[in-house]
Amino acid sequence: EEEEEADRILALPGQPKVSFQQFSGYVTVNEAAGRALFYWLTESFQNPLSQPLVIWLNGGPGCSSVAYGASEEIGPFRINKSGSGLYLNKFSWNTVANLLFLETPAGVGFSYSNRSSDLLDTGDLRTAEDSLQFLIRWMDRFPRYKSREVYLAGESYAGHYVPQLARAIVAYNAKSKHPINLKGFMVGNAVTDNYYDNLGTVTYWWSHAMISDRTYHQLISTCDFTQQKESNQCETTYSYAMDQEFGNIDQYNIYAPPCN
Amino acid sequence: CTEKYAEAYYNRPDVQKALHANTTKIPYKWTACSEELNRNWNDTDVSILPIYRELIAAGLRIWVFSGDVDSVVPVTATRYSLAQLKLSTKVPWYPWYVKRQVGGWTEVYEGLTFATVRGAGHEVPLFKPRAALQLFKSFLRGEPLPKS
Repeated sequence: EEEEEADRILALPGQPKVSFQQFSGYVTVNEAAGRALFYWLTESFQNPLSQPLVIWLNGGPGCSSVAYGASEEIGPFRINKSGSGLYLNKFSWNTVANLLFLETPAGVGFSYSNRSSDLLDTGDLRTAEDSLQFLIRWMDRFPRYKSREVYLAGESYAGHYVPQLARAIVAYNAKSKHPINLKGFMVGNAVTDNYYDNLGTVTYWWSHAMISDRTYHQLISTCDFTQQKESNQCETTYSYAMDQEFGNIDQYNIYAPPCN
Repeated sequence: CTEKYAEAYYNRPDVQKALHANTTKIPYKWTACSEELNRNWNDTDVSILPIYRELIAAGLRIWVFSGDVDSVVPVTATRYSLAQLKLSTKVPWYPWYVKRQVGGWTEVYEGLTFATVRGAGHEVPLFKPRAALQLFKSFLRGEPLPKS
């Protein structure tokens, strides 16, 4: 309980008054390397003791920080323009669930590793292992969540992190006396399959009139979407499409101007 | 540009203190993304579809959604990928509604629910917060999205 109390957030600077509880801090996931992941828990403000626990991951890779999910998507607070304070998000998901934001892997946001080389060789595998270790040890700190319904959610490259963590939990549960009550996961605009994602992406660009027929046919004929690394000719065509044909748009929201 | 607000807020010492963050004085600023990790990403699955097959077989509830004005991982990319799972349909394609507006379209397959979110970009809850909350509530209840 001491560890939990030490993580209790009394109030964040510039935060409006709220009725739900918040906790944040570090969980060590690898003693040898000195790797620790940072979390922020915003409990539900209705029935926090019975609502499910939802662990939210963002993508990148390298962008699963509290800048996205927590601060501009599903979290209870939005940050104002000057960064001087917070205001409430009317459609926060902590109306119906306890939200656990995880900065993963080490090197993202406040999560860190004392072994600096970790930032140069982390990938899907270590991220799933460390996130599982985090969850197991976090539940020791918050035992009231040990048998709670757990869901994973995320977007973008978390289309990798979320299913990979779900698979790691299922494998852990098969051997554990204290299985994690994982019920499911939900992912959005999720990186799923190299070949079909890439094929679908250039098809979307063409069907939404973002690129010319000529560029579309060049992409289809010069790119081998099964490869991680495309040929120079393919890369050149991609660059032409984005630089010359897309125009001044926000690729993440195609009918809006980019953030300067 | 909301990312910039986060960079301002989370680098404030008083905010880090309140969050019990940065207790080891990390030798770099807090940033929304780690360029170093991104550039040196070591291993990545070429496809996650085999994991989907495993987890569908394990009986997990799986929902996949897509904001339809994102061009980075667009709705056609997700549809081409999910089509490879060759799942049978439980509830055929229909428009779902939120506050008497079409929130998007959806289809319920055996083992997976797919839904688009009309007018939402890559970060769906940022662009369509009301629709995203409805999506989340239906997911948690394990119920198909509202037909009206």
